[in-house]
Amino acid sequence: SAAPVTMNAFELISTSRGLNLSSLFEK
Amino acid sequence: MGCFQSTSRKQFPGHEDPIQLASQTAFSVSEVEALFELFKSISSSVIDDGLINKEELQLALFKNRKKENLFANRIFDLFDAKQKGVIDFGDFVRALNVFHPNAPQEDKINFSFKLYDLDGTGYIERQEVKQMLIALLCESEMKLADETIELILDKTFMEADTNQDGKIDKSEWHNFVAQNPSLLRIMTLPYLRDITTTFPSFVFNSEVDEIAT
Repeated sequence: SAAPVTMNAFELISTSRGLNLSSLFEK
Repeated sequence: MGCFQSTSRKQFPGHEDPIQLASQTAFSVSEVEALFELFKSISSSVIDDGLINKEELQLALFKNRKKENLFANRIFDLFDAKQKGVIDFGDFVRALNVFHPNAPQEDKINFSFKLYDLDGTGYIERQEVKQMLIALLCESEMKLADETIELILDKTFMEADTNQDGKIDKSEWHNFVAQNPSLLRIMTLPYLRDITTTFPSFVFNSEVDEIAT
């Protein structure tokens, strides 16, 4: 797929759940 | 408030004075107390020792303690400011403070730079970004051809590495996030503005007089 090439790497990386600290607040 | 004397504090090594922590952060004393409720629940999820270890943070982020994750490890390392292999309550509050909606933008930019500077060299290098991309692809069970990964890296470094020396320094990162503000979205947790209603049970445990807030 050519779609991801339109994004920069950091936009992709920032979608990681490991970086999404809002999960800490989910009970 | 303060009707009930909490007996649990002794189990929390490094538990710092909420008034002191509030004075160092964007949190009020009540909010620090509410964060203590969150801290207690995370730090007792595997070993009830009043400290958060790596497995407990993984569990809180993924609801699955077996899932090793590069990014969760990185978050852990940055929260573990004293490099003790565990996160105490003071570390937890000070690190979460960076994610507060009212925290200075500069702090968010610096934290995100450290997050991506995996080897701590003071630069975000191409091989580090590649390592993170591959970790993301594994995490999301996505497959991309190596050629596509290289194209994404080319595009990223074309835009971010303005002096084209093959690595992104702090000032280049600063400019890059200024042009791409969505990259800092993960650095703000709206929950932190409303923490006392998310974790209201602090009210029953508070040792702090309301007057101190």
